[in-house]
Amino acid sequence: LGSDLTGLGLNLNATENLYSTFMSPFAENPSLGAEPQFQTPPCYT
Amino acid sequence: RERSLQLRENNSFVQHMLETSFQFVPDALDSDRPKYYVPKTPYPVPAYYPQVPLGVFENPSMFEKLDIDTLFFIFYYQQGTYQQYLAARELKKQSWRFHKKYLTWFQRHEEPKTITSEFELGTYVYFDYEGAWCQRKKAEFRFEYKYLE
Amino acid sequence: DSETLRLREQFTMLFTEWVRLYHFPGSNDKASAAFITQLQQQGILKNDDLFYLFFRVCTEVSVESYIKNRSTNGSHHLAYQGVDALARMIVLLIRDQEVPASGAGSVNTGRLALMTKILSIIVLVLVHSHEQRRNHFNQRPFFRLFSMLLNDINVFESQFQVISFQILSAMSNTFHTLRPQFLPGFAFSWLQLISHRFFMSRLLLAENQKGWPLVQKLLVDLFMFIGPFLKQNELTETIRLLYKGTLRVLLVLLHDFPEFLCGYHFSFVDVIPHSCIQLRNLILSAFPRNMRLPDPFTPNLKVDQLPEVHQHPHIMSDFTANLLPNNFKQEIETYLKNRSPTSFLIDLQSKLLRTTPPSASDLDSSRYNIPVINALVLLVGTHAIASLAGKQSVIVSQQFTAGAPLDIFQHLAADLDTEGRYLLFSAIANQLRYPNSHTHYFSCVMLFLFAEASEEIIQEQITRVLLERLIANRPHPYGILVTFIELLRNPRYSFWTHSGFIRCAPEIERLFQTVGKSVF
Repeated sequence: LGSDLTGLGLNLNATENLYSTFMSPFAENPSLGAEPQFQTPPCYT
Repeated sequence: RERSLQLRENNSFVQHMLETSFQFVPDALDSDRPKYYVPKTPYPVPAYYPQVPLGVFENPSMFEKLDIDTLFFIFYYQQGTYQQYLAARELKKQSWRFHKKYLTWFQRHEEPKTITSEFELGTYVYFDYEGAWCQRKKAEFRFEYKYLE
Repeated sequence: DSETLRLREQFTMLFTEWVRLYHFPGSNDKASAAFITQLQQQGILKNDDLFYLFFRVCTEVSVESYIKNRSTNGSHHLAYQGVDALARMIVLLIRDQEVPASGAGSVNTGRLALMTKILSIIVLVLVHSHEQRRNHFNQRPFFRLFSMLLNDINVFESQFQVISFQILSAMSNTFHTLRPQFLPGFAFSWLQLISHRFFMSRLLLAENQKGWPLVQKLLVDLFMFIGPFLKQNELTETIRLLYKGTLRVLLVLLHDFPEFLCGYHFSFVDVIPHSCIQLRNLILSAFPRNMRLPDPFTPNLKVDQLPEVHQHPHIMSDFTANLLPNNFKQEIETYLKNRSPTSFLIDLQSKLLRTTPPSASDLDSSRYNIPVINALVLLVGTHAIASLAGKQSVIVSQQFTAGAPLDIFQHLAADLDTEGRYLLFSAIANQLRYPNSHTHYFSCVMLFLFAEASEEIIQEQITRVLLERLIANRPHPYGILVTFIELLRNPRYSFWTHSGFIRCAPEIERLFQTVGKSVF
């Protein structure tokens, strides 16, 4: 019966396009890495 | 039969190599160089706060006009840049020599007393970039050529 | 020989110098350009042998440095220093390409020739490594090299303006050469590269859709490779990940480029095993973004009155190609035109069979030639639709009920065996998509065959073909939904009287009750 495609990590309801942040077809979060990953030091919270 | 054998052999090759591909599947780090932050909407700063060195600093002849302190400043505070390279070149032109061990610049204060194929011995002026950021004189100093940059 | 060895050493040193310069902090374009000019002045690029050897050395050195670095758990960034530098060198060389000394051709011609030559060398090194290292083959440095090439072409796009499409086209040909059927050890990298955000989307967004055939070819390569694996009941973890990757790529296409999937639906469905229902549904569910689909469950929905049912979908696939052997297409068109000779119908069934037995690496193990059946159905349908042009309602039109096209469908529905009939109805169901003239016509055909069926098995199989496409996880093609709802609702088909197959098992009966409830 196939699988629930909404669970593949893509925002299928997005109004903007998906391809510009599509980094890897194999990552559970396919757009990981499209933007730099920033960690804010705790002292800034 | 030969064809089916060939196909079966090919299939096992395909399966085998596909497993290899799976073993080395690229991840996010493999696809791009580490991201440097590129501001999407950089805050407009006045022109007198340039974000990159002015073009004039690309011109080697500019460095002939800079005084010695500025050359040292560029050398030590703009490391790894083209400007550092140009400052070093100008310092060399002005008879300064970089000592790889002490990581600073020396200039002959007078003709060396001794000169061999390995070293020269004499009085030198050197730049104290770690202490008082000034020039100092040092007598009886042995400059070994193996430390000449 | 010794000369080659000497050159290799020289080129290795030259490349190492470039890597150092490229990664020098704050290194700028001026310094890079100076090095590239020096490279050009040394004549390496002018002499073919030197050219090939130089880039082969560069590629090998950067790959080996990656392998060595990673084996000592060096950081990714360090490991890829050589590869990244090589990518940048290639792009700068292309950017700073001089006008050919001979003056022949333009700078851009020279650039493309340079790019094509370099890509062929990279392919050479990759294939060599794939064959030599076998299960130690590491695809990553090659993946990184292509990825950074795409990256840097994107960075310098403004300077490649005119030829950036040709450059991507050259890369597309390279990826076609590196397709998983030939290089299974590169399969995962390949899928990631063909779906790269600076590659697939660039081709699909190029003007006049001139990049679409290139992407279509690569997707067909993908389906041709993964299809035989999907046929198996149990998927290995490897295939499952590859399949998930394929689904994600299709979802991006469905979301961002539905018109592309619409245009080439036929080519894609042709290379997807017929047991992969969700994968096929994904493609058949695509509809143009400017289209609004009425809710298929709307009571009294009159699909035949939607304006779209008179619009022909844009079929970009060359779908008659499979009918050309043995003049089959010609025969079909003759029969459609003259409704004779009757021997055509008699021989038709045999022309749908395979000529060679299926093998494990085939997409399907049927004794029928499924692409021929698919092509026959679409060819007959397009002729019928052309003859029905302008008719207000298809289903009551004389031409529909007593035309040659329906002759063919009715004959096959009655004479084919179970497997053949299933494939025929499946081929018709492949045309039930978003509201358009094809969907409407084939929906009418399906319902007509059900209504006029001489045996209940025909009705059962039609029901099964429609139902199996609806009980799979979403998405569901719109045409399947409206056809099935019409079949259940319209008393003309007296669907609920066929207890022979709607009550053949308790779970089937329950299923129909559930479906009936949602429909009514």
